[in-house]
Amino acid sequence: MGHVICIANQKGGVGKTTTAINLAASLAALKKKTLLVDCDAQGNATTGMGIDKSTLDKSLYHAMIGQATAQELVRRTGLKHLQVIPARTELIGFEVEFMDRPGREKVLKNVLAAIKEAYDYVLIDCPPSLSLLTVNAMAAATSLLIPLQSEFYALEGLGQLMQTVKIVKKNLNPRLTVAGILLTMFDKRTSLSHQVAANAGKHFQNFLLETQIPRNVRLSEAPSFGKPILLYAASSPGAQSYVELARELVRRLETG
Amino acid sequence: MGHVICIANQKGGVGKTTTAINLAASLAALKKKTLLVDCDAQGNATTGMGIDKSTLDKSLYHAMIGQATAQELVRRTGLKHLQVIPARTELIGFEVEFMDRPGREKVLKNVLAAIKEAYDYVLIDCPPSLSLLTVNAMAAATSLLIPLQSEFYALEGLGQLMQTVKIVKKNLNPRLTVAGILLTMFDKRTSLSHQVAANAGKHFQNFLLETQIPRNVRLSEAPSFGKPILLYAASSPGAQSYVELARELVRRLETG
Ligand SMILES: Nc1ncnc2c1ncn2[C@@H]1O[C@H](COP(=O)(O)OP(=O)(O)OP(=O)(O)O)[C@@H](O)[C@H]1O
Ligand SMILES: Nc1ncnc2c1ncn2[C@@H]1O[C@H](COP(=O)(O)OP(=O)(O)OP(=O)(O)O)[C@@H](O)[C@H]1O
Ligand SMILES: [Mg+2]
Ligand SMILES: [Mg+2]
Repeated sequence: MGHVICIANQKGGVGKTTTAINLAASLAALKKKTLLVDCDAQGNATTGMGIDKSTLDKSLYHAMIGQATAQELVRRTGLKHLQVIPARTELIGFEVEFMDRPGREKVLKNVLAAIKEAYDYVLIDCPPSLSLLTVNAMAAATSLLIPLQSEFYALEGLGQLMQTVKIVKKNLNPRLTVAGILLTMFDKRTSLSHQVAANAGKHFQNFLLETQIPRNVRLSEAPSFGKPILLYAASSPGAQSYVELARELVRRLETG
Repeated sequence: MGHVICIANQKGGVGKTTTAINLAASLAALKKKTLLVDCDAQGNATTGMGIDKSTLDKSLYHAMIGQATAQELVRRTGLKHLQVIPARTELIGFEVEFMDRPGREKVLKNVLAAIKEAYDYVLIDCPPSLSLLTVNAMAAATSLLIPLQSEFYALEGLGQLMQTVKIVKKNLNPRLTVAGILLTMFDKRTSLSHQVAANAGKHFQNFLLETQIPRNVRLSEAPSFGKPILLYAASSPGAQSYVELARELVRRLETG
């Protein structure tokens, strides 16, 4: 119960949102009660799940500043066991308004404390930076999932990310563990993908997950229909790989 | 003389760094004296140009906090008319240290004022956020180039980015213009790319550049050799498209 997985990497465009949405949907398909929390002011996870931001009264920002409870924000989706807390551009305001406040790193943890026990899994999608919002997500999490795009620049930031995890673990959240590093947009046809996989294996052997997410155009088409890939192209390689990922994480996290 | 182009988009992984490096190299190949400024703490433009960060005494951070001049930081490259100011992780410190300082948005503008006249073009690579560093780059620039990945999520943030440009133009830099929106990773075979192009054309018609950058694996391989694509695979579609982009921008910016 109550596994909170933070999905983070400060490198942009590596597949954080795509992983957050599709892992959440796959866990729900495995009948795990799942909550997806969009913690990125871009609000891509919100849109990708088909939520129209202009119709919302409130979003995660309002819970972060104490003007709403998490429960009020929860929205249902097309999957029985999947619910979402949406985000909008105003979330950027939290970083500015709380920058000098004591306890600013634990606001999200406190927001989620009231509802997380109602779920088997809570997934948090992060922005492409190691800013206050990402630190909040790491402080609220029980484990960290790191999407790693199978490209050259993606490896460069990994050392810094692991450094930040150590600092969060020491000062804010001693129980934070790394659930794993997930290779995304893996293209078997290019030697670059294989090189990145080999490199990641060399430096971060114990963390590399078995599941690899292939580059699959269905994954980038699904959000334009506001659906996770399971509800858009269930038999595609993209959909299958995220179901496989969900099974692997359940195995790792539930049998420990 | 002294065209300063800021390359920005808060959406991650859309091709900012790839555009900064390869547009800079293409302008240099057209015999324009060009300076590439890495303004992202990830330092991908620095690594992509083959600079070993561990050998540097100083980086852009030191000029931003007044411990070095821009001139001291300039490094030569494999192209006669291309020089680079590198960045490293410590650049993140600037955002924290200057967050309350008056004039914090114009620090980069002042750093570059001393050297920009020595170049025909100065290109600034930005991080995936609308934070103080990106605002500094916009305040220092004469024009803004917006890479737009040919994917669904990429369109979502464009409105907010244009909003930020308006605010910067009004409060910090009245001469800032939008040089254009550049479609990147365009894949002719997918309907998604064509849909994004059509959508961008509908909402931002006047800004869309004629040049489109195709998805081309050579572009993602080149940085692992520390070279712009012109020095790695000059006859590839990726290299050709950036030379075409350089010509289009010279035409637009120099004949006004
Ligand atoms: N395996 C995949 N195959 C094909 N396209 C993918 C795949 N994973 C993600 N994409 C596409 O690549 C782009 C980047 O992915 P995504 O937005 O999920 O990354 P991100 O890390 O969340 O980005 P940001 O740093 O901006 O938050 C999106 O357009 C997405 O649809
Ligand atoms: N036209 C292209 N064809 C193929 N790959 C590309 C192309 N443009 C960029 N890439 C690759 O896509 C990835 C993202 O590009 P890049 O790092 O330049 O984006 P960015 O916007 O600078 O990312 P960030 O938001 O992290 O700064 C990189 O691995 C890059 O090599
Ligand atoms: Mg995202
Ligand atoms: Mg970049």
